[in-house]
Amino acid sequence: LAGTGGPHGHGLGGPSWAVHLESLEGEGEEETLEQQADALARAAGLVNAGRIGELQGHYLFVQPAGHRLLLEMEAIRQQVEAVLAGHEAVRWHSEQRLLRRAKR
Amino acid sequence: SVHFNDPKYPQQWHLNNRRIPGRDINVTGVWERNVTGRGVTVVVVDDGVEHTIQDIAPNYSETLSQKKRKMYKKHIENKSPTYGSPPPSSLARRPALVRSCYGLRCLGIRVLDGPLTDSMEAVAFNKHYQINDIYSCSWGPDDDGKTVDGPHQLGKAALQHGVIAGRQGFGSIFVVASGNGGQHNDNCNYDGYANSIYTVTIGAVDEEGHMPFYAEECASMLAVTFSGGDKMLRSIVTTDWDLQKGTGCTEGHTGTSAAAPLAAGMIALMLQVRPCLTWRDVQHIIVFTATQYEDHRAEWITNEAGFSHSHQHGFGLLNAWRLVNAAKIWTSVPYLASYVSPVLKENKAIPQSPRSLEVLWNVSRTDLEMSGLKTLEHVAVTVSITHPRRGSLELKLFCPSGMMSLIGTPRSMDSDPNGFNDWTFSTVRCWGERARGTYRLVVRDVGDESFQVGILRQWQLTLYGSVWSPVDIRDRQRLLESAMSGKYLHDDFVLPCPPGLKIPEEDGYTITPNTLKTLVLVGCFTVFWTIYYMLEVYLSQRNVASNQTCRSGPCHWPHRSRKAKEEGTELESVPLCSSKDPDEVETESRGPPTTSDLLAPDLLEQGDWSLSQNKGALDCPPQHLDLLHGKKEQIC
Repeated sequence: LAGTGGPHGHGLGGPSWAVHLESLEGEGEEETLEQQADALARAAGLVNAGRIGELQGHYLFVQPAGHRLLLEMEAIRQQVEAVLAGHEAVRWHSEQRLLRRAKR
Repeated sequence: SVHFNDPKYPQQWHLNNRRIPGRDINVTGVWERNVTGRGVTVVVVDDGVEHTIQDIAPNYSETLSQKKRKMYKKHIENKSPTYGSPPPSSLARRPALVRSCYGLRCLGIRVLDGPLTDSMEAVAFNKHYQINDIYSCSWGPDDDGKTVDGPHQLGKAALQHGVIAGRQGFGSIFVVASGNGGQHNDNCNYDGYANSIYTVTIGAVDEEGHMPFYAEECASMLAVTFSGGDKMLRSIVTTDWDLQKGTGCTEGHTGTSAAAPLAAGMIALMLQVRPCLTWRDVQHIIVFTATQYEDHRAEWITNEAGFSHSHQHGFGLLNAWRLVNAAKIWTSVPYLASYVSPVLKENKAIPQSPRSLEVLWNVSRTDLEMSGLKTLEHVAVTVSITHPRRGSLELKLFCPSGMMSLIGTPRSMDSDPNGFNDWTFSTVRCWGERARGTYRLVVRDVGDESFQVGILRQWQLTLYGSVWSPVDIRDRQRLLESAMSGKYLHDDFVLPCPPGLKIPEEDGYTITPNTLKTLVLVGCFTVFWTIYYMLEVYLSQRNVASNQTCRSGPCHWPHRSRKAKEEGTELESVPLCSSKDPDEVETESRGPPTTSDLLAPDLLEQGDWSLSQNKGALDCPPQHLDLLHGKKEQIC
């Protein structure tokens, strides 16, 4: 599932956030939402990696890779969280964490 | 009467058990009637597909995989497991699937070979959901007897979206393995994939029909099918991916990971005979046809609707013959109706065993009027409990009929101090029973603490079912039993199917910046070249018009086809003739050229277009043909 939002899958390497957007113009067209997502990702200092599968209005924002200190990362996280939490179109957002899944 | 060239077929007891008759999936009868999963696609969501293995190759969907290859290039390129790395167990699961249903198409989505996030799960669950009919997932949260986890927000949304929009609106079928945590007293109700209403949860039994040591119990398990047991019992014959024995096969595969794809294969058989079965139809047919059998350890209980359920075996053994015969005559169940109680704030202490805390909620006729819910399918309870040692808690749910479900079992290894925070347990044991009445949640603390430490903060009841009445359910049970002789299992009997919805699918392939740059460069070059060519043509025509030699003497334009003119397909051409020059005198004296002279090899190699364009040239003296061969000669 390269390119689908894993922390290393998209090639950008940094932390990522799943964001559920609702169109500010009522029933939003996909394109409008996409533009909205692009703008929001830029505002948060992230890159919009695109829609999450078939889930309309859900986008993955990723932090471009780069060597950063832990403190820097924490500051970035706080900034991102603040931007996403304060935006009126964001219905829900969550930083993507690694899940423990085992074969049976 | 069906014969296979697979030398391992006689050892595949789960398909055709000659040693203990009846202890198999009863599939040969449907194979004989040409029901082999044809036209159905099962995708194994796991760690990839070793599609070159002989067992899989004929069933592997190459077309779709080519499409996937673009999207998952990085992973696909690396898809063959590295020898020496832990064996990817799913490689063994696929042949189990293919062997039970050898007409189907199989595919793989690789999620387990690296880091996995909620968003990746969400993508996987809906990947090509108009093509993939069944998703077989033999994985989940750790079966260590202390994990409580399941799909997160996006995974849940994807499962829900899959059953609503997948498979042209009939709903994707998600088959999940109940878990291998039996030796840790794990329970599949602590696995959110297994207790989701959107999944078909499948457990394993050994050849004798007993729950193997690794298998987990739970109230949300729908059914069981065969896998390996202890060392004395036979396991599942399947592909040995690392070829260490040189045969490419193993007889030693076991675990619920082998059972779930067998179930996926049986569901594929159902979908072949009736493609418009919805995700709920599939669950219903399993409930209606799974067979209870003699196993005194299983503690079977028959509910008010007449369905027998055991925490160990669900509604019983999956039986391919019964499933397919039922599917053949199945008409869709009514819409899914649900009821959600208010969040019930309790803040009550949980007493030590043998005492218990009992909380009630009555669902009245008025409560159900809005949805029309009459009989139950899944019943879910979402609880928030604080407790310093979560594994000491035991939760039981009683439906109005009195049917008890052990939804939360004590787990000695689970010492998590955070209790449960909005964790949803579920049960299928009240399937078909009336929804109206009083539900009882009974919680007790079986830990060693000498004082009360747990508090039930709140709980919420969610009922899922339909407008079917108990009578409707009995009628359907009778109808199905009448079909079990196989009298409808022929091509002439076909119930009409609704067409399904046309749901567009997002193509996950996006153009990379580098590809985009290349395209822009190629585009610019093309535009530049077009302008240059047009200018050249324009200027050369101007030269023709103003050429003195043409004006002073006859200038023969090539003959143009009248038909081409009419059709507007006439091609731009330049008269290939010139005024006489000193060399020309000699050339003309040679007489008209022959066809073989004119049709030089270069021209012959070209298509009709070139020949028609050069017809005009045939009227011209040979030196103009030299021009066609690249010689620089003066022309008009």
